[in-house]
Amino acid sequence: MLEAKFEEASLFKRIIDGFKDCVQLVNFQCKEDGIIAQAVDDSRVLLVSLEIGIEAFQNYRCDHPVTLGIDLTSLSKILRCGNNSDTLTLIADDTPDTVLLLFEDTKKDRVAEYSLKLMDIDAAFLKIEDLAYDCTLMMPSSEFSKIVRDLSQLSDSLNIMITKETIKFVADGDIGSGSVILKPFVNMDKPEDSIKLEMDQPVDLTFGSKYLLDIVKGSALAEKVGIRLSSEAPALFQFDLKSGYLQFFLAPKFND
Amino acid sequence: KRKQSTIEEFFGKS
Repeated sequence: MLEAKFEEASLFKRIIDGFKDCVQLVNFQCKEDGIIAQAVDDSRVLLVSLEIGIEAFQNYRCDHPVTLGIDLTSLSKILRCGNNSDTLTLIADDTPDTVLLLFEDTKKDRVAEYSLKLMDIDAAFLKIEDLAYDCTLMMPSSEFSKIVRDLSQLSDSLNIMITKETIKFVADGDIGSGSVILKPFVNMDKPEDSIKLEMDQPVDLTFGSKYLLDIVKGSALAEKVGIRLSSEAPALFQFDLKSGYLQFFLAPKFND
Repeated sequence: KRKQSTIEEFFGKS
């Protein structure tokens, strides 16, 4: 039996909104220590990995591991039916055909109950190696989001270059080119505005703009985004939850 | 010209 209660439905909505546009069919594996999910987009370029730890829930109980195969388009329809401030409880039995979504407005004694049919999704779980990264960057997610949205207008590729003290985003396309240069800094009054950079090796990487546009949809989940780059592995973009994270692994473009 | 790589080139199936 799974019973997972979010204090606010808005949290689960933001999690699902953070990746529903790049993957559609997702297996959510529910275990006693929380819920994990993994999915690769149709072009096999972007891997989404989600972990929701127990602390992210108001109540969590899962005495038997259960996999919920969910079509995110259908789930989103149901999530839109609940109010953001409602509590949301996911309920499933040990061999479920459906998952129950229970929205409760405790102030009004209003209860809304929806049942979502589950799917048998044949998707291999990829083994993500612990990678060594050349650069680790932490910056405000809103700022990263703006840079990606601005520069992706110019080109279908976006270049990220990091040298000792400079982070440079570049787009070079048919109508022109653009670049944004950032330097690491610490904002004492608003630490969340700080930009932190740890660099072992400089990197010069190119990514597809359309995938970065998908990734920045995770920005609603966290004020900061962690970006880890390596010359020889997919980049990791991470949005932290109170307990757990939403990660995107993005395969780079290489010189042919 | 740059070629898009895929996730599976880096991560194996478990």
